[in-house]
Amino acid sequence: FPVVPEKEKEDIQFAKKYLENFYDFKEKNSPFKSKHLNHMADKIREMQSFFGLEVTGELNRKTLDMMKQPRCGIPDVRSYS
Amino acid sequence: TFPQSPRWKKEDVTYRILNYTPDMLQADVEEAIAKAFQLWSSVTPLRFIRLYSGQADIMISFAAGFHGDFYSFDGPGGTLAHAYPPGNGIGGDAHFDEDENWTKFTTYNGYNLFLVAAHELGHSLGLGHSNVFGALMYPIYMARDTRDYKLPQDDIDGIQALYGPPRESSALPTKAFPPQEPTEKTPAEAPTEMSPREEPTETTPSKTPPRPEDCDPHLTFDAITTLRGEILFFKGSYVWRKSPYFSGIEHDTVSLLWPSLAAGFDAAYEIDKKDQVIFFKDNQYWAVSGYTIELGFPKPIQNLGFPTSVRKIDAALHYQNTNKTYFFVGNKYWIFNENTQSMEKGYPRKIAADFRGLGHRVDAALQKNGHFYFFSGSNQYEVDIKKKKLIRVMKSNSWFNC
Repeated sequence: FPVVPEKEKEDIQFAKKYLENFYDFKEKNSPFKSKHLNHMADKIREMQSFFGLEVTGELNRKTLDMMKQPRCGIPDVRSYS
Repeated sequence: TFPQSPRWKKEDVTYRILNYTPDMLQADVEEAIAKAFQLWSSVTPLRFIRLYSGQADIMISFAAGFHGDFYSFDGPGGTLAHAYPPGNGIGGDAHFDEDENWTKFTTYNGYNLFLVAAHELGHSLGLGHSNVFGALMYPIYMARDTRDYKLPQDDIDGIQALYGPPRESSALPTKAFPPQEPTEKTPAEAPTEMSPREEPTETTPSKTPPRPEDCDPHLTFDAITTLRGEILFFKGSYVWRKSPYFSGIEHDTVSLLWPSLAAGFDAAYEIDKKDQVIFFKDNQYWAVSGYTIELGFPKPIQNLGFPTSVRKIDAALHYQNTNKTYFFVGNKYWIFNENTQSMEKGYPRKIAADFRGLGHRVDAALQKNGHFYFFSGSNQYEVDIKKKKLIRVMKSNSWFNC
């Protein structure tokens, strides 16, 4: 569904945490901002592919809404340790 | 599965329930967990034996926030539970977030403990997440009716890849190890009274009719509402979505958007100030915000002030200029004042008396840009509500750019 406008920043923070928890996304202190964004986009793509969403790498509304569903705390990717 | 596909190297696996949630009776917690174990024992050679003291393979507990394993829980919603793959120590253990509202039955304001436990025990036995929508090991909670819940095929395939199919003779978990409190009857015993294990059979979904074509001239609708700028048209389990940002019509199903709502709405309207859409089916109504079903629903429509003789409503629309909602039932209509949360006096009135040209039953209604749109069969009537004038008659699917 379309987003209620003023929540963008909060959403990105939430998405980062989600990807850290469940898709082995590690915030890298890379000096290259674009590299960092690419890394996050890769993880978004991985998550979209897992849930059968359209794989865009973008934090669109459907992707964010899927992230906000109540769920199991085990990661979705194999790197669980 | 998990890296290196860990699994229990034995068929008798023990479990112990360390504590309970105050949300449910202890007996209901025990029953939910025993039923969850039964799902897996019925399709593998595994047997699950409950211990009442000491170290069991699978230690089950309820905890909130930080609980000592560096995977803190996060309060209501979000992460509901987690469990560890087979192994020593914490391996196999299942933790449930006590900040959730745990329920025995599937409700709209809680999480079914049996369903979540069955999922987590899948991890305790070595299964990872599945991306098959509807599988038990799908990572997102999906409320569903669990009365005769059957393990989906994807999960059966997964667990049998680790443990193989059940042995004929040991299909049922039968024993409980000592030590055992003499007075308590253990659930592990309980299943011995079960009838012999049925083969899991694929449930064949009841036949849903195919979605009508967008431009079918005879297309009719059950309910129509706006939602954050979009217009949603409902017919049975199908949803047509018209967005102001995209050309073309998106097709969804009710179960995809709101898995726990039954399809076949009677009416729907949006209160955009509250970011809420209200759905009506038979004598109940739900409030949703986006995908989330608001707590405390469904409620009976009598709460809105309908007489008990009204068992369902045909159509509804909300007019935000007056913050009033119009309900249409048969040849009459009511006006509900959202400010006072009560029906306006002097209603019901005859639809034909106030909406000339509309003498028949309304299937669905929509308010858009100050105009009311009444859908009756395959026709649609556009009314200028200020002038109370019928502007034109169109086909119901004229919104689909046919």
